[in-house]
Parts: sequence; structure tokens; C-alpha cells
Amino acid sequence: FQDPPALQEKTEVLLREWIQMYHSPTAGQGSASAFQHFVKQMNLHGILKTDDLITRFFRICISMCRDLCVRSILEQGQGPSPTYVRSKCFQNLDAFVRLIALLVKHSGEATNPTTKINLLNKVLGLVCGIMIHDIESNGTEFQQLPYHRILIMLFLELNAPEAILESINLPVCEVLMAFTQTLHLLRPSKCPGFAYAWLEIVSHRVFIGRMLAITPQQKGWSMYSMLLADLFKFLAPFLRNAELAKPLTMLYKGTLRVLLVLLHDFPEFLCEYHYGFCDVIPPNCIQMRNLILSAFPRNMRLPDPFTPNLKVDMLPEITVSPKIHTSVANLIQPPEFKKNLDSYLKNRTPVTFLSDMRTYLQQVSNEPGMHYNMSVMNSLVLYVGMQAIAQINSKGLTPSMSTIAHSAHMDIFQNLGVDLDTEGRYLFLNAIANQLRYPNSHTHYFSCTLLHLFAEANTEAIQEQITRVLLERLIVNRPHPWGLLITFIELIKNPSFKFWSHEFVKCAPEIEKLFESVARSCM
Amino acid sequence: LGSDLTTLGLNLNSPENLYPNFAGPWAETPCRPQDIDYHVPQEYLTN
Amino acid sequence: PLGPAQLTVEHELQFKMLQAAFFHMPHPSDSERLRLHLPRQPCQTPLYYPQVSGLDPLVSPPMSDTVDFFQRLSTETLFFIFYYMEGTKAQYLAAKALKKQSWRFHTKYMMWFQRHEEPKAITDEYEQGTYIYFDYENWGQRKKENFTFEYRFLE
Repeated sequence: FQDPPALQEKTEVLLREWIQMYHSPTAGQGSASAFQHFVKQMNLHGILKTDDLITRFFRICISMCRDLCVRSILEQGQGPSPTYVRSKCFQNLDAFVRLIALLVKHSGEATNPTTKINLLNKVLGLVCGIMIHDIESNGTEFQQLPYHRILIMLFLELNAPEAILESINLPVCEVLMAFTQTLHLLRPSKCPGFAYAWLEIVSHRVFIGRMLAITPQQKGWSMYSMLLADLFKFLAPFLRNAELAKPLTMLYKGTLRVLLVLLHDFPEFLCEYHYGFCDVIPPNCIQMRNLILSAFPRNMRLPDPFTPNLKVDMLPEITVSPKIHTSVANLIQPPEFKKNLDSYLKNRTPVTFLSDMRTYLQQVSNEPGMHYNMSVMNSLVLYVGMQAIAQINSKGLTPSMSTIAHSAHMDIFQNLGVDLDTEGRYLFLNAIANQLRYPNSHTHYFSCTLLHLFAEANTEAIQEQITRVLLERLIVNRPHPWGLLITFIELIKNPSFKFWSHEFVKCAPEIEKLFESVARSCM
Repeated sequence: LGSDLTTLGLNLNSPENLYPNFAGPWAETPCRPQDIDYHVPQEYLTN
Repeated sequence: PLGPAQLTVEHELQFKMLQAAFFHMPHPSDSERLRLHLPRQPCQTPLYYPQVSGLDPLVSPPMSDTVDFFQRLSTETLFFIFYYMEGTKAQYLAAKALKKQSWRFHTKYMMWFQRHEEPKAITDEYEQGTYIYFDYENWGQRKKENFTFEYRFLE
């Protein structure tokens, strides 16, 4: 780093001095008077003279705090309790964080947030850089504690409900963006050794409160959804294999806890971002996906799906389309596929479209279970479904078993049902089942579509697979999405589907028993 | 299949929001009042 | 029908790093301010200690984060919470409960006072009279005669 001579020593002296001032009784409220004195010291030593010096000062401080903390942790091996070690480390780390917060709050003019946010980003960038370097050089010896403490305490400092923060025009959203960007850079797939601390920060009550509850116009929601997706992407390859080692079970369980808090407190958030989440959650991760799909707006009263003679198509909500924050059309790749799709939907040309579809959905990978691009499949299904609903509505109708048939949209779905192999069809049916949620136009349309595919299937294999996809979502522990329940109940109750006459219902005694118990509970 | 999510230590029937007392992804129990940092009047910080 | 997916070398490495971190998990206190007096190490109390029946000893009793619950605690307990759990919700709730029991916090002396009798003189700046105060250094309640309770210092 070619630091100027003596900068390392100078910084060490200054940092020690600040920590002492911070802990002295004369520090004043929020360490204000200590800070006033210390800034003079910094000026005296020329630290604030240039941007570069400030950067070097912070970089050295962060490294020192980290070294001190790691050394205490390693010494702990011989004796003092973890609590003692932590409080010793935190005495220094918290003091340093307070200095950062005060410098951020007081840098530049009081009314101009730019300088403040720039400084914050600089410090967060340094923490990232030093941590990633630390991970690269120490591998499995990496200790997350100092970084965890610096990040969470800095966040708490800058989100204290103090009038001064509001008055100095430190816009909360910019602070959230800075932290979101930092946590994205340190996401579990990049820094697995930091994953537990990462989730601890992302699910901290103050962090969740700021991101999802307090920040107006839900400006924190898309940021938070990106962080959650980062977590799912890291877990995905491991969750694809059912056998989870303890470290993964711990992370998975922690993720479920966070999702339960979100399901309970912010169901609308899960509703609006469900699509992006399902795109990165492995298809075999059924309970976690059910948890997300079970969310429904708090002002909505869901009719009991087990009510006999429930007239779903009479519910007012089924004409309302759900809010979705993903522009599905952009996800249909390549652009040529999208172009052909639109033209086929409009006037059924090119006629080769249906037979070409499969090639667009397949990806070049001969690994088992990886022959298809799940994201393209999901986007195709939802996009075609939304176009179908729009077309039906334009005729002044609503989706029903009769209005969804005999359309280009249904041609596409029926073709996918027939033309794809078992793996492809599984992903296709999952893409539909992912839309079976709370009462809304998508749930209703796709529920009818699935039942229509069942009724019109020309081979029993398709009907069996539709049943399997629904069943595997039903036999896991709760919660179960409302749309899933009403679709399955309709399938086994409505005689027109002749559900009970199929061989696969009786393929094994326990399966038969299972169907009967489900039937009993809803008929 | 899957796990009984009611055993993860969260009171899913609570009429109040859970996140203010959420003790973190690894905690089996929610926070107690003495675990939660609170912005009390400055005068209360007597130590 | 998808079957298991092969983990790549990169996944193996990620898992190894995660596994190493698993042996020094974060502790809830890592994300909270330092507790001067009562660190967040709930210790297992022997089962024969009085427990709230039917509840896990580590979980605080239901509704224990409400002012009503705190109001049912003894005054000594409230002072204990106020002075030993500063900066927490418990301190805040204890202060609220103490106020409901007519205690007032005097910022200059950093003590709680309660009227012992009707004050002799009341103006809009102060009250003069005899007060009970809580002396947290000697940990007991004392009586103070002819004390002037200045509103200026009334929190």
C-alpha cells in the first residue's frame, strides 16, 4: 500500500487515544465532546488533509481492530470465557464504529448528504476489501466476529432514531443502499465463511424494521429481496441434494426462521417478490417454497378451502391480478424466442413455433436434472398465462374451464405437456403450480389450466405427473398455499376428472391410503 | 416430510409483529425485554 | 425426477468454509450493545428453581414485555432492572412502571423520588417537602426532609 512513513504508528497512537476518550466519563452524550477533541488531533496529524490519507487511516484502523480481535479470540483458546473475550473486543470495535459514525455524520456540510454517503461507502468498501483479502489468505481459519460487529453496530449507529440523523439530512434510503450493496458483495456464495454472520445481520430486527417496515413507499423491499435471493442462490446447490450436513442444516433452519418472520409480519412482501424467489429456490425444496407461496395480503380473508361446494369462481378477488415486481417478459431469452412467442400468440405463426419451443427451453448441459433452463420455463409459463388472462378479460370474460380452452396460449401449454420428457414436464408443471397461491386472477387461471391439462391429457402419464406435482406439495408439513389446496380438492372431488378411476391412484397401498385420507379430510 | 415449523421457537399466532423481538436465525427463543437495545432518555444512562 | 445435482469443486470449497464458520457461530450478543452488568449469557438454572409452569426456563413469561407485567413487579425489582439493564427495553418499561407508582426521576441526582407527604409549597418551578428517594449506591430507600424538587430536573 506504500503508506507514507510513520502513518501506521501515527494511526495506532490516534486509535488508542480515541478508544480511551470514548470510554472516559467526559466523553459526553454520544461521545460528542470526545469527538470534538479528537478531530483536532486528527487535524494536527494531518489525517484529514486529503481523501487518500483518510482512506489509509481507515484501512489501517480496520486492520488493527481486526488483528486485535482475532488475536484475543485465538488466545481465548487457553482460558477466558467467550463473553469476556467478546466484551474486550467490543470495547475497541464499538469505539471505532462510533468514530466512523461521527465522522460520517459530521463530514461535509450539514445539509449535503453526498459527502457523508461517500465516506460511508468508502469505509464499507474498505471493510469488504479487507475481509475478502482476509478470507483469501486465511481460508478456513477466517474469523467473522470483527467484521460482523463493525457492520451491525455501524448500521445501528446510523439508524438510531435520533433527531440529529434526520436533521443532518442523512437519507435513510442511501444508508440502506450502501449496506445492501456491501452485504451483496459479501453474500454467502462469495464469502461462505461469513454466511452465518451475514444472515444474522440481514435478519436483525433493526435491519428488517428499517428495510421492510419503516422506510416509506416500500423503498427497501426490492433491496431486501435481492439479499434474500443471494441467500437462496447460495443454498440452492446444496438443497438440491436432500442430505444436508449440519452446517447447512443450521443455515437452512435459520433461513426458515427468517421466512416465518416475513410470512407473519410482511406477507405482502413475500407475495410481491415470490416469483424471483421461486426462480432461485430448487424445485425439490418444497416446504420452503410452500412457505413463500402461502403468503397472502393481511386484509384478505381466505375462505376455508375445505368448505363443501366452495364456489371459487364467485370470489371477487379472482378477478384481481396480483402485484408482481418482476418483468417476466424480459426473462424470456433469447429475444428471438420472445419474438416468435409473441407472434405465435397473436396469429399462430410461425407454425414451427410449437415444435421449436423445446430447443429454446433446453440448455446445453448433459448433467442429469440440468437439461432445462428453469428460469426461462418459469417466465414462459407466467408470461403466456398473463397474456391469456388479458385476452380473456378483453372479451369481458373471466378465466374459467371453458374460457381458457381453444386458444394459442392453451396450445402452448398442451404442447409442453405432451412434447417434453419427464424432467421437462416436471419443471413445466412446477412453473404452473408456483402460481397456485391466494385468491387472485393468476391463481384462478393456472388452477383451471392445470385441471384442463389433466382432463385433456391423452396419456395417463401426464395425469399421473400432474397428480405427483400437486401431491408432493401437499404431503410436506404446513403451510400449504390456498390455491394448491383448492386445486387438488377440485381434482379429486369433481367427477368429470374421473380421478379415482386412474391406475396410479392405486399403484401402492400406502398411496391409496394417502389419497383416501386426503379425500376424507376434504369431502 | 419437511419439519414442523411451529417448533422453531416463533410464536406464529402472535397478534403482534414478530420482528421487533426476533433474536436471530440461530436463537431458539425470542428476545426478552432486557435483550433489546432501546433508546431511553439520555438521563437514564447512569453508569 | 430431477435427481441429485453434482456439486462442483467450487461448491465443495464453499461448504468447507461454511463448515469452518459453523464452529464459531455468531452469538446473539454480537449484534447488541455491550451489557455492562448482565451480559447475555442466560445460564441454565436448576430445574428445581421456581419456573413459570409449563414454560421453557430460558423463555421469559408471556406478556412480559408489557408495562402491565412490569407493574406487578416489586419496586426493588423495578429499581434493579432500571439500574442494571440500562439502555434496554426492560429499563424503559421499568421506568414507565415506576412512574405509574408515582416515582419521579430527578436527572440532576439521577435518582428516583416519591412524595412522602403533601408538599408544603408548590409553585410551577418546584415543590418543597419530604420525599422518599432510592439511593442506588447504598441500594435502599431513604427519606429526605425539606427537599426542593425542581421541575427543571424532572425527567
